[in-house]
Formats: sequence, C-alpha cells, structure tokens
Amino acid sequence: KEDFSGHQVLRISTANEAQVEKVRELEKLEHLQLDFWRGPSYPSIPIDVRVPFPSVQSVKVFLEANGIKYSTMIEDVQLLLDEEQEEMLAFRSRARS
Amino acid sequence: TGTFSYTTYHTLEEIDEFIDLLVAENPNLVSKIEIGNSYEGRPLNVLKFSTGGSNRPAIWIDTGIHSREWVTQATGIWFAKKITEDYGQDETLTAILDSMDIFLEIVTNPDGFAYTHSSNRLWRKTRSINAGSSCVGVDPNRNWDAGFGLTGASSNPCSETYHGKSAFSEVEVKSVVDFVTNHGNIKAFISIHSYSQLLMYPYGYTATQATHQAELDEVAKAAVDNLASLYGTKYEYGSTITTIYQASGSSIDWTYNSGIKYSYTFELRDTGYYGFLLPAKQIIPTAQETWLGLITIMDYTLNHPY
Repeated sequence: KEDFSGHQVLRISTANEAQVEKVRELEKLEHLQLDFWRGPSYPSIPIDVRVPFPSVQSVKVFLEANGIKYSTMIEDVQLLLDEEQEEMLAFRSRARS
Repeated sequence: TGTFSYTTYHTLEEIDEFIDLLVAENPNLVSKIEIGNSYEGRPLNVLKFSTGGSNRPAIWIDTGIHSREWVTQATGIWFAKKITEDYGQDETLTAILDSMDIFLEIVTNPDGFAYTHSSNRLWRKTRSINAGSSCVGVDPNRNWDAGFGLTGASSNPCSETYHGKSAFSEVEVKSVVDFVTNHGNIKAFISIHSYSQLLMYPYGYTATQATHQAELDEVAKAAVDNLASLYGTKYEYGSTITTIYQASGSSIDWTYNSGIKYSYTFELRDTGYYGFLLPAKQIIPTAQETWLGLITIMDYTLNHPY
C-alpha cells in the first residue's frame, strides 16, 4: 500500500488574487507531487493541499516567501490512515467472532 | 441488513453483499440493475426503488464518483437502508415512492474504490490506462460533455482533474449517460461528493447563469436549512463556479443541459479537519443530515413537475 508517512495537508488562506495566482504557480510544479484537495479559486475560499514529505519544506518556504498564510490541517496523513485501518480491522474481528 | 454495520467503512465486496441482501429482503421495493461494467470489468450496480408502474418519473442519486471520498459510499449505504425503512412509515418518502422511482448508484467508480482499499487510499480517478502516458486514470467528474476540456479541468493525464481523451471516454461515465438517456424520464439528478459542506447547482464550466437559477437557489436554501436543522452543520450553496471553482465537464452540468432541471451536487462533511479522511464515527450523522437535504429536493421534485 502507498505510504503517506510525513505527508501533510496544508490549508492555505490567500488574501488576494495575486496570491491565488502564486498558488496556481505552485500547482504547476509537477516535481513537488502536490495533491490539491481543494484547488485555488477565489481569495475568500481556502485551498487544501496534500504535500508529500520531501516537498513540505519547499512548499512552506514558497508560501512564506510570498507572504501567503497557511496552517497545517493534517500533520501526518499516514497516522489518520492507520487509525482508519485499525478501526476497520477491529470491526472485522468483531464481526467474525 | 439489520445487523450490517453502518458505522464503519466497507470494501467493495461488502457493499455488493449489502446490495444483494437489501434486494433479497425487500423484493417488492428494491431491485438491482447492472448498467454496465467498469474499465476493469466490475459490475456497475444501481439500486432501483420502485413501487410499481413502468417508466415512472425518477430521481437519480450517486454517491461515489470519486473513489477516495469514502464517506459518500458509506452514506449511500445508509440511504439505501433508510429508504426501505421509511417507505410506508414516513409520509414524504412514501408519497415520493408512490409516484416516482429512485435510482441509487452507491459506487459509481468501483475500480477506483477497490484501488483505495488495496493500494492507494487517496486515489480519486478511474483506473483506465492513458495511451502515451505512464499515469493512470481520468477524473470521472470532468469527463462529461458539458464544456468538456474547457478551463476547470486538466489535459495532463497525471493531474487529479484530467478530463480524459474525449467526453464520455470513461465507461463508468458513459454507462450513467446511457442509462439516463435511455430512461428519458429522470427529473432530478443528485451527485454526492465530499468534502467542504456545499450544495451546488449548474453551472461549473461557465459563469452564465442557469435558466432556472432562482428556483434552483431557492430549493438549495430550503435543503441546506433542513440539513442544518439536525446538527447545525452549515452548508453554503450556489452555482458551482461561484461557490467553489470553475469546473468543466461535470455531471450535473451535463444533466441540466440534457433537460434535468433539478441537478445538484452535495459536498458532504467536513470543512477542513479531516477532508477525505473523515472518521467513521461521523458516517451516520453525516448521512442523517444529508438525508434531510436530499428529501427536501426529492419532495420539491415530486411537487413541482415539469
């Protein structure tokens, strides 16, 4: 299974159209392998993006350099997925018994 | 289905078993229709809820076009059970089913859904191979013939919003299109996604307002008000392009342009804590509140024929 250890989901809050455009630039950088859960649209609408561990630093530096605010929505995607799997396994174990 | 767990996420096989059980338990109300096969050959199952009559006006609901949005498929399971429980008990649903049929496609993209369980929990697209690219899959909600290929979809097969080589290139999409077209009497088409807590109507590919914008807006307001009445969950509503972003080739734009006036898309919980990874304990509350929004639209469809 794909391992999402260290992947973070960032919530980006843009203040104006110029900042939205900056995030669109980020979207085009394929080597970062970003997965936009909510893509850039209007300044008032938050942008959510899953960032693989190797790209986390670059993305944060880019946002900070452009004065774009962000917060960490999910610290480690894999931790949530592990919890989800554990719940499903526990359910199956109960169902079998 | 009385002992089925509605509070956990299920595999495709478990969902298929649930569907067969529900049909077996309710032979006079529920039947299973296979509208085609997925790219990898899985059946595209649709539940038909009907109390009789031929080619009645109908309501279409799909709950899983994007495979990683697990709460939608889970919600679809809950809806199916809810319909069987409420028919004959709940006045509104009974009136709807006494005059109309309901079609429910719980897993619209079974290949993608199976892949989320086996290999990549965050897979969104279909699993079709793209000639000339090492990247797999097409976004099945950018593959419809409504502004296909315009701004709001990607031409890059590696993108999560890749629109595919042509409109309806994805068999999962084409099968729905053929079904809706051949039926010819679908009056409402409701597609359910997660996340962001939105209720949207056409259009997504153009800023031009839908002809019935005022009415669609009024119904959307009533639906989100009813939805919020249970747990206070706040939804925004409006046209896709004004509410979230420009999106071309989406299902409800095609259905609206095809004459299905009541075309809506829900984006279920949440607004930014878990995103696609909504904890299973939120499945039932999400389904319960969404049902209230859904029943509002279905009831309006029944009472405002066109």
